[in-house]
Amino acid sequence: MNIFRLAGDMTHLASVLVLLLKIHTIKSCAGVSLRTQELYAIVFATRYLDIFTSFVSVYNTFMKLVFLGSSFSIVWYMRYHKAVHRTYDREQDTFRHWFLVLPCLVLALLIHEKFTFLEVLWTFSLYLEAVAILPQLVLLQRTRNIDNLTGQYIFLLGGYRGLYILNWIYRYFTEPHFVHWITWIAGLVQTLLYADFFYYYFLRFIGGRGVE
Amino acid sequence: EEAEIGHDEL
Repeated sequence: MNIFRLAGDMTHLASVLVLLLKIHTIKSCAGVSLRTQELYAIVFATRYLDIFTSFVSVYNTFMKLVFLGSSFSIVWYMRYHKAVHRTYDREQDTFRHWFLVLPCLVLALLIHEKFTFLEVLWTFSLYLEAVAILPQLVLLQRTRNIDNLTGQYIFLLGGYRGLYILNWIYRYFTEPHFVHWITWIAGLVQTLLYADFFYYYFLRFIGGRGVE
Repeated sequence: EEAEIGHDEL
């Protein structure tokens, strides 16, 4: 564990907590894409299948449970909780996210580090996470203004993988044979997809107004 | 058996 990865995990945790805070306290999911949340639930479900078979550390297992629990409860809230569901912008959240799942699965079957069930699904989760934010970014374009909590959520979610890139650079130089091209490229693509958002986020943030 | 590729990251 290094400072970059810890910062990345904490940033990721913060993004999830900000979203849960928004949804649970003000019972609103305005501006939040249910489709992105569904994709993230699939990402964690396919990435953490090894939670019971391979133990890395208490921290690792604990965080996996937090991410699994939060992503599925956010989907549940947005789908079935009456008050929250009412604030869901169904008409605008129309990105065909299921069209992202199949190509990622095919790609994982073609390009992976090891052809085993767990490894292919783990690779699939990497590819899917790289594009999972697309429905949210499209929704962002359509809904003129978003509230600060949603803006913070997206900023933190985009930032965590950027910190992971620093972690991979650090591990590459400090650990022999630490080479994971698939993870690195997927992580880079994921972070680059936020570039546009980051640009406007900093513009608005510096301006001190909400994210538009 | 070859050790699982350790996915020690989240």
